[in-house]
Amino acid sequence: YRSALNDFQRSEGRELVLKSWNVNRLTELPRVTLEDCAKRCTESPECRAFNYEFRPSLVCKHLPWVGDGDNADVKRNVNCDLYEMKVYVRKCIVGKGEDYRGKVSTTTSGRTCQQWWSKFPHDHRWTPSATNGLELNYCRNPDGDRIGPWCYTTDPERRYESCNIPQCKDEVCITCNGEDYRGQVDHTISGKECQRWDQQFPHQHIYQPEKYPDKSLDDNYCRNPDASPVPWCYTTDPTMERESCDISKCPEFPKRRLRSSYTTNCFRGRGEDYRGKVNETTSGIPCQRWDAQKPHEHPFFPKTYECKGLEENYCRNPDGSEAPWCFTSLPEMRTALCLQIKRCADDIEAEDCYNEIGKNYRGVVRKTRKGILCQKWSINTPHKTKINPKTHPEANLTDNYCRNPDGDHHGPWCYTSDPKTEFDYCAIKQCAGEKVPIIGPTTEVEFNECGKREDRLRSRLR
Amino acid sequence: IVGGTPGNSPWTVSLRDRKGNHFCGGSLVSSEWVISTKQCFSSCYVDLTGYTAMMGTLFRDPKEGEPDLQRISLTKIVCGPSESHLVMLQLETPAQFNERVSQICLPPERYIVPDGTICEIAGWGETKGKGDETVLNVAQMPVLSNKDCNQYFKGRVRENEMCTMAFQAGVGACERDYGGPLACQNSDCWVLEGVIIPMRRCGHAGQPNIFIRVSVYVDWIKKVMEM
Repeated sequence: YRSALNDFQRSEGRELVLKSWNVNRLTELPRVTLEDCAKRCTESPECRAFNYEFRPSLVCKHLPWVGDGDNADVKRNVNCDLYEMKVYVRKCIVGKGEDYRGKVSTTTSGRTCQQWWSKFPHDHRWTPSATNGLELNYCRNPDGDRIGPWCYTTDPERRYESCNIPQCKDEVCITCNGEDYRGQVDHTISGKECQRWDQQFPHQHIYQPEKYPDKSLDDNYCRNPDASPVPWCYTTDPTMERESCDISKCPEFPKRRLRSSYTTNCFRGRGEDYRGKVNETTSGIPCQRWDAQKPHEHPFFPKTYECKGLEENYCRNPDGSEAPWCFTSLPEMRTALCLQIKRCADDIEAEDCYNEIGKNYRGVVRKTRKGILCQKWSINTPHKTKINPKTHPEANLTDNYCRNPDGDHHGPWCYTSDPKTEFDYCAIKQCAGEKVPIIGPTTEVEFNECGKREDRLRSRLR
Repeated sequence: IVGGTPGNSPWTVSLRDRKGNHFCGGSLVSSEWVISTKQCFSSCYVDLTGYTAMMGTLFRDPKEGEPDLQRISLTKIVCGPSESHLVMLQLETPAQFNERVSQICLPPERYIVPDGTICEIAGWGETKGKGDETVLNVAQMPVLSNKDCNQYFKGRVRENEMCTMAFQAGVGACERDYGGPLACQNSDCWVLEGVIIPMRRCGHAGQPNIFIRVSVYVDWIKKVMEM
């Protein structure tokens, strides 16, 4: 039941383009299935990756490199998926790392590795071949040494040393119950290989990656799309449907994270971040305590789900339901939603008000309408400030307070501390009664390059 | 578009989801930026991986290899001022302008389009059985003043919105047209005066259409492009 695709990491909508000097090293196989394309690649000593093109026609292109930028570049192509052999792209090892084919070439102590073909400064018995992976001076484990991938060093005083490549299970640790885990462990705790999320054999399941884009159901890696206690996967063993994965927990994770997204008086989205104290259902039935197993037995132990805020008997949403809920104190009613908790307005509550367009606002609000902290006007991280105290000395651009130095009609704003959002408007509303009337332009405007249309096309269409 | 006819609108783009399906319209305001409406997206922080803008075709589902067809990935979404319901979407690579793809002009800041100006809407959305949904449809409609529009909508039309006149036959934007343009001609240039937003009913006989008035947000649009 094992799929040949299990050896590959898929990049959707990507294509590997070989650099000009090795374009002739590409092998094209027209009209083969995806599975067959993968199988033939694993059987070929030359193949390390393949492009699977599905438009305009099915073509499987075997490639001798992965997309690390040295010999090939990865480009966007909506008509193609790229599959790269995991052993060549991952930065961690499974077991003793005999199959590691990465490009680390320095040892734990920082020494440079000796080339495998060289017998100097250390003579040895290994000979590079097409299949043993002893390429250049990369760390390898040809003899299954317990120290993991290693190499002879270029230091005459030190014959060989481990390269300390991390185990995949330790490379990315999990916080809470690992719903955010995006690491590369692909085996379960008992050593069974995981089934790919995009396949329905040997086990049929509902977790199709395209239906759960926020869950990163990549390849056959362990994930936690259903708020289980730890990441898990379906296995390639037909007799075992699913099993947990053995992934390290992050050390000293603070049990109570103070997140800006937590709400107490209302809930956003599905209410997973609601941390308020409502403790009865919509119809007024008191909730059961989360640390109790009576009247209802349940798996949501506060210690297992340490990030879900399962305190007292408060309404919470630890499993991604539609809204905060709880187990009820009535034996005949197991769970009920707490829909009396209101949904938050899209924007956070305004904390101050400004007159006209807020050009003279000198208040101390330093938060955007989405609750993100403002960036200081005088520094250039995360955003380079085009408007700063030097360019606008009169605008009182102190600290990270919301201001309106450029006379923005939509009110005070700031650069934000979120690297993805350059600027945003602040959590300040216009003072009551204020209104800036819309007045037309005073001068005629001339348009140049834009808005031109060849109306001939219309008659041509007819 | 309900009550429209097949036509040409080179600044109108089709927004496509991860499966390549058209879900909303948009307008090219520069080679790298598309303006649309927030109602087309689940949030201001949505992951746009796999989302594209398609332009240069009159067909909703063009065949591969159609000349002039451009599909460009969306890389960034920026939400407009709260009451604007607008979003700016950044393209991964600049659109190539030609006779089928061009940018539309932005109006002067806070400009009010005169009553009776003939404008047009365009989109690949629903036609309610009144047209061919496989091609881009266009409908012309004259501007209606907010004062007159408010008589119909009982004072609910705000200054940042604008209206076009009602048609007894029922003409207007519908599902999957949202985010597209209300373009008005100014001598030989077309200007983006409005953005199509969802209404409770579409193409309803005798009902004016409401749009977001772009001139109120021109300063924000320019600021997003500059920053």
